Parts: sequence; C-alpha cells; structure tokens
Amino acid sequence: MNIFRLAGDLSHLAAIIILLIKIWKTRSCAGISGRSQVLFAIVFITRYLDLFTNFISAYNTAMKVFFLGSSIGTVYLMYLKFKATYDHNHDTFRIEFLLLPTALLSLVLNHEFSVMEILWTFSIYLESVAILPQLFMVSKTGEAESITSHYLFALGSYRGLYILNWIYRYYFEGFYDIIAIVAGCVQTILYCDFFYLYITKVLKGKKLQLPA
Amino acid sequence: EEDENKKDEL
Repeated sequence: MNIFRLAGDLSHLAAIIILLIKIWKTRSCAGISGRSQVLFAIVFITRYLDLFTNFISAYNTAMKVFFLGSSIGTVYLMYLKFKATYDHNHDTFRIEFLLLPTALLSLVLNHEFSVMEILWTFSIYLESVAILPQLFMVSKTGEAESITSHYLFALGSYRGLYILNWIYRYYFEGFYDIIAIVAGCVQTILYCDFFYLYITKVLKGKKLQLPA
Repeated sequence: EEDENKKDEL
C-alpha cells in the first residue's frame, strides 16, 4: 500500500458516499445516470468474486464489501425507491455498446484465459468506460448539480491517483499491470473535459454548465 | 510464486 493508492481508495469511497448523501438527502436521483450505476455494480460484482476465497487484508475486504453493497444499494435506490425521480429521458446511452466490446476484448486481451482472470479483465475494461452514460447525461441536460459534480470529481480523481500508485509501484516494487494501467489512463482521460469545467467553474462557485 | 500475482488492488 502507498499514499497514492490510499488516497485513490479514499477518493473513491468519498465519491460513493457523496452520491448516497445526494440521493438520500434530496430524496431524488435527478441528474444521476442509473445506467452508469448499473455498470459500476457489474464492475464490482465481476471484480470482487474472490471476496471470500482470496483474503488480502481487513482493509481490502472491508472496502470490497462496502463498494459492492453501496453500488448495489445505489441501483436499488435509483430503480426502486426513488424511481419516480429517475430521469429516463436523459439517461439514454446504449450500455450494450459498452458491455459487448469490453466483454469481447476481455476474452482476447487478458493475462490468463481463466474464468476469474477474464472476469477481472472485463471489470477493468468496463470500469474504464462505465462513466460514459453519466457524462453523456450531463452533456444532454447541459448542467449538473454542484454535489453531482463533486461526486464526479472524486470519482475521476480516484483512478488518476491510481495512475500515480502504478508509477510508484513500478519504480519501487518493480510491479506493473499493463491492462489496469492502460484502462486506468483511458478512464482518467475521459474525465479531462469535466475536470477542466470543474476547476474553472465549480471551484469558483458557479454551477457546472456545459456549452450547449 | 502464486501469491505474487494476487490481485491486491481494489
């Protein structure tokens, strides 16, 4: 464990908590893409199947349980409890265009052709594009609540911090995983224009307005 | 050796 990975995990934890607070306090999931949340739940389910078979540390297990529970819980809140506030009309990104290519790619490009490894690879590829429905929805609505933009900033930062973690591990541990690194770079790059808007607007107290 | 490539990242 290193400071970059810890900061990344905490940023990821913060993002999920911010989202849950937003939905629970406003009792609404307006502006949130349910499709992205479904993709995140799939990412965690396919990545943490080894939760019971592969004990790393109490921290690792606790975080996996929280991420699994919160992502499934968020899907429940969006599609069942606060279903009336879910914005179907703007959450229209075709997630099959993300699921199929990442599934095929994980069958072709992986470290080992085994069920667990392919599911892990699929979850890495899927996570890199899972935010697209959410970014698409923000571009369609043309704006986002400030708490939603804080959520996106924390979520985008987490994988950016993981890139620093991979650089650190490469130089100090000689460890690197090219699949996770490439996918993590793609994932972080997808947030770039949002990061620009967040830093130039939201941090100045303005609302996140996308040029229509 | 097997432990080496354990997935220890979240």
